[in-house]
Amino acid sequence: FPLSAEDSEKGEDNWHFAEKYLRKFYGLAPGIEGLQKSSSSMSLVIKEMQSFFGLEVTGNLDPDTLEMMHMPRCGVPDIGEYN
Amino acid sequence: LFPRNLKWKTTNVTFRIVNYTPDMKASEVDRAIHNALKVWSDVTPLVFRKLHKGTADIMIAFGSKEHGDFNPFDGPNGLLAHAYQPGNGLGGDTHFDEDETWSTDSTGYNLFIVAAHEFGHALGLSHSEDPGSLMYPVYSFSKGFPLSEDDVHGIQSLYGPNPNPPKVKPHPEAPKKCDPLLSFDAVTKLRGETIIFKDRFYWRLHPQMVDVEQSLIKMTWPVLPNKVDAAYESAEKDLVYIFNGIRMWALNGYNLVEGYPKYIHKLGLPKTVRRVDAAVQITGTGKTLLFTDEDYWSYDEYSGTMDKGYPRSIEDDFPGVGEEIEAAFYEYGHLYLYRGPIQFQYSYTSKRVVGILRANSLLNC
Repeated sequence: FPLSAEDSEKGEDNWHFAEKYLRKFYGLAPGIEGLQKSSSSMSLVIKEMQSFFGLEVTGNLDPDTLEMMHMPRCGVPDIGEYN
Repeated sequence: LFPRNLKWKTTNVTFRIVNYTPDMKASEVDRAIHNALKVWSDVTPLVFRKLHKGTADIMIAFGSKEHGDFNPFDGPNGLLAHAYQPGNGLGGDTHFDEDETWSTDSTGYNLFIVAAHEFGHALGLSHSEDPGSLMYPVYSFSKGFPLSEDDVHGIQSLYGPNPNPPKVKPHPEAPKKCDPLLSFDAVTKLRGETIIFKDRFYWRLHPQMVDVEQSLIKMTWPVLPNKVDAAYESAEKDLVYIFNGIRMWALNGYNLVEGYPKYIHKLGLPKTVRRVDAAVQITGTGKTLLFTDEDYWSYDEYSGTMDKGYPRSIEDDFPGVGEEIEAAFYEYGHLYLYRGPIQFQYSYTSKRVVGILRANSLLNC
């Protein structure tokens, strides 16, 4: 069945949220992602995050990964050096 | 550790509280900061000195959104705080998001826990992958000394141990799923998944996933105690019952059912029973088996009473599994019973043990 407009909007929100999260904590380069389409770089960064948290490493923005991204947390990046 | 293992060059580190949150009394903030620093000075030779003016190594401030370091906070929830690794200028500085609600207990975000985590960064620790460590990046509330062995190893690799250590006991590292000596505290099904409790942690095993997920119990169910003795699912009621000592909790997903915790004696167990070792519901029968020491009881879920003729001996009725059981669950006509690092597969129809494996075969090890 096609997604309802509401579901589709929710999907977009999740995608934007995940992009912001991955840019902040995993150094995802800005401005190269297509909406709703996982580029290989985004997928790699998602895998890195999933591996850190012991989630199933799929490279996809699955519900468990999104749930972890929404948990309250520290603002220091997991990967990479502070400048 | 951060790249290049950055650390303070001296063991005398200064701090200054630049401003206070209105969520707590100033004295409560002082106490939380003092205790959070003490967590680290207890296990290292570090000595912290408070400054009331001027520039300290660790400048502590509350701020919201963009607060002067081009590293903005995000309003309530999400980011709670951040701290900079040791160094000049911003180095060591620790910022808390003023848009959070800070507290001395678990009603808001506990300032002591968040501050202790951030001071770990300010002293040179990066994030840990161990979900039971203080340096795990996701917040969870717990009582007692917050450091795990992983945190202690990290900080002592930078500064060494405290020559006069006080008596503090760090949490052991998170149990490793493929440790051949691994035993389980409790196992239950939960809406098609298998939940395995061990110490402060649980593993979540999905039938279609090879990898298992390990988390702190408190992170998912803050109302539960840190250790679980026994657990079982009543699939018909969509409830999972959790046992610890003489208390039991009923969970509907993430939520505690109203009216719990209750005493286990409400089930009909005598007052002499002080804990349930293992619990399991036999699917389709409405019967729940409760294992206590060398005996087991049968509880009828439909009538809410204990069946007559119990307790019975585990050794007599489940020949081959020994005298006591630590965890149990039921699946497809088989009762899986756990004692130490061993799993017994007991056929409920043929009334005998049909397989013996290591307990962590359940975790695909």
